[in-house]
Amino acid sequence: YALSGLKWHKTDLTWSVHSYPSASVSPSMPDNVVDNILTYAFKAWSDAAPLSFRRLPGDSGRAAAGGDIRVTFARSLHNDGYPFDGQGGTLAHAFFPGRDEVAGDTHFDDDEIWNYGGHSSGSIDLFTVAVHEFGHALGLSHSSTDPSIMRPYYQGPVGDIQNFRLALDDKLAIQQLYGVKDGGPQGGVDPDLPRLPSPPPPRPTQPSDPLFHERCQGGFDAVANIRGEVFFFKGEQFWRIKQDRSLVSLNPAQIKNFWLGLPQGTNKVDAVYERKSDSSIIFFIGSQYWVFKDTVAMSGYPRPLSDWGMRTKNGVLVDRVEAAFIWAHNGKTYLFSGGEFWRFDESRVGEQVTRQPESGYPRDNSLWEGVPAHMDDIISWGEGDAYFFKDNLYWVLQNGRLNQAVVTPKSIAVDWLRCPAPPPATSHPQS
Amino acid sequence: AVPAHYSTAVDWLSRYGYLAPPDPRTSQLQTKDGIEKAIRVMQRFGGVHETGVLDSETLKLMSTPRCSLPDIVGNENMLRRKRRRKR
Repeated sequence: YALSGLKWHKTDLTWSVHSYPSASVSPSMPDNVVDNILTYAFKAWSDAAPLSFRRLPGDSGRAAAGGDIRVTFARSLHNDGYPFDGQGGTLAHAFFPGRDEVAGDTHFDDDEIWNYGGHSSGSIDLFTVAVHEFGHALGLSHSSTDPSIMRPYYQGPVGDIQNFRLALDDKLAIQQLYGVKDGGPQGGVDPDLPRLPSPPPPRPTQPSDPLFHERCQGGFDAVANIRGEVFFFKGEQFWRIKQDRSLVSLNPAQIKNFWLGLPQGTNKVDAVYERKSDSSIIFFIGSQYWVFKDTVAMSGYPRPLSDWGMRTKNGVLVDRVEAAFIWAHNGKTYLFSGGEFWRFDESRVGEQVTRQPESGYPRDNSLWEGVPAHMDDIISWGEGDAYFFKDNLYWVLQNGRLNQAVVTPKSIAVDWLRCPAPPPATSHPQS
Repeated sequence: AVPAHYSTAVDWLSRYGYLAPPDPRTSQLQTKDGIEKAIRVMQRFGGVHETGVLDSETLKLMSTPRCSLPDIVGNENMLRRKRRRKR
């Protein structure tokens, strides 16, 4: 084991909870269950050393109660210099004991799907992480010993919460700091502690929550890379993914409340892209298009799609755009419709509203080998790669390439929208 | 060209205390030897094969969810803490 060199110079410690897991992310963790799990996590340490932990009731439910160890569920930047990073990655941290205001404070990443007592894939066992973090809050550093709850990596649920006992390494560490406990309950179930309800059933891969359903079902009307963030439009709503690929919220935003100037009742956006020459954002809906400056449509819009001068090979004016993007490889704008695409040079377009496709277009979508001919939308992303989205899958064509040896589709839901991976297909022995 | 996972791994090793963070005044660069040593310590601490290279087992461990606190609180960190206390 390893000690931080810091400890509390008292053995009666107090704790409080300042925020709880978001119900939308961790639906199986009501506040009282969290309180009980944290109580048992403290008990793991007080069973091994002469420590006592008393919970301070928060005034008016969750108001700012003090105490030595203050527990918070926070996401991303939370003003302590140790930002969280969305689901996975870092799960939690705690400050060592001391006289600083933050000493003992314990923060859990609210973007994790917290759970208890089970083995639901993709979720994190709160009890396991809480015992580890409270070890830090009491003065222990990371241990390389196996088994030890103070190993830095998440090891999965530790088992029966109510009968959990520390490993020898952890017991010796805490006893080095606070001495050996004589008498009193040594593990086992304390009759005074509240009972935990049965663990929730494993998280279903297709929950009945309609928002989950929508987000994880794919079939987006449009996808756009706008100023480094990716927007997934579907119906009257959109989801927004930041540059670090974290989701701004699991809940969708209303298009009408963010993009001001689209017609009332807009329930389907065909394609969206950001024009690089002036950073305006172009929306295509049916046979019209809008140009936005930031989040507000510019005056004079909508305009007819015929401004773009797109005609099919048969000479028919195009009345709908299915996908639009700027290919980072050459900076040109590409619009797709009906299995054909047109290329535009918008480097000097500015406010001009009439334009013509480059000569030689339209061309067949089949030139983009290995991707669906009728895609939902396309973006340039990362190192200039082209991402093609269709239903709940996406394909990546590496920078500048039209024909790549292998283009493997991946899951939009899992990779972009924080949905659980579907269970692997089980193969049944053939009789 | 340095592979993307290499710079990510160096960042990871610095964050969790295996590599001294670069000094902004001297723009200290990490040596190949120093990085290999750091990888070895990380592998030993994490209980995987000690190879000194970013093999798949090591990269997998680096991508395992974990606590934000560093594994090694070395001299650099201790010194910084002392300096802060003195100030």
